[in-house]
Amino acid sequence: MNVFRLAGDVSHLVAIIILLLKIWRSRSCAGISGKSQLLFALVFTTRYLDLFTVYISAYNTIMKVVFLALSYATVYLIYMRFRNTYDSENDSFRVEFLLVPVIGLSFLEHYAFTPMEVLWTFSIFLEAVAIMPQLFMITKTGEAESITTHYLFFLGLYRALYIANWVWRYHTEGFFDQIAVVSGVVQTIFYCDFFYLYVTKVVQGRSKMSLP
Amino acid sequence: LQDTHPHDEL
Repeated sequence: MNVFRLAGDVSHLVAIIILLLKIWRSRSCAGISGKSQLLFALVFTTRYLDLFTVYISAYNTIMKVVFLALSYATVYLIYMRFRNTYDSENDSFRVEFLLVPVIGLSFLEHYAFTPMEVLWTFSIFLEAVAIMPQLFMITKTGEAESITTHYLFFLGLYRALYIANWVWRYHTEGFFDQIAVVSGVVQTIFYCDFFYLYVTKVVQGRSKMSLP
Repeated sequence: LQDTHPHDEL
């Protein structure tokens, strides 16, 4: 554990809590892609199957359970509790275009051809692209509420901090997880354009982010 | 089941 990794995990947690609180307080999931949230729930489910097989640390176990619970709570709020506010019209990204290549890739590239390892690899690849329905939705409607952009900011910050964590781990313990690092870098690149818009529009005091 | 890769990151 290093400071980048811890800060990254905290950013991830903050992002998820921001989104959950936004939906709960406003009693609405307008502007939120339910598809992205379903994909994230699938990411956590397929990655954290090792909760039942290996014990790493109390921190690891607790965080996994919290991420799983919060992601399912988010999906519940969007598709059940506040489903009448869900903007399915604009959440029109074709998820099969992500799932099919990701499933294919995880069968091609993995550390071991076991169900657990293939599912872990699937979760890593899927996480890299799971935000695309949300970014697509913002592009389609041309705007995002500032609270939604704060969510995306913390999610992107988490990814950037994980890269710092990998650089640190490579130099201090020789750790290098090729699958995680390559897809992590790809994932972070998706946020770069958004980061630029966030800093130039939202931070400078506009309530909504409108695309140019 | 220790043959699986130990993934210690979240």
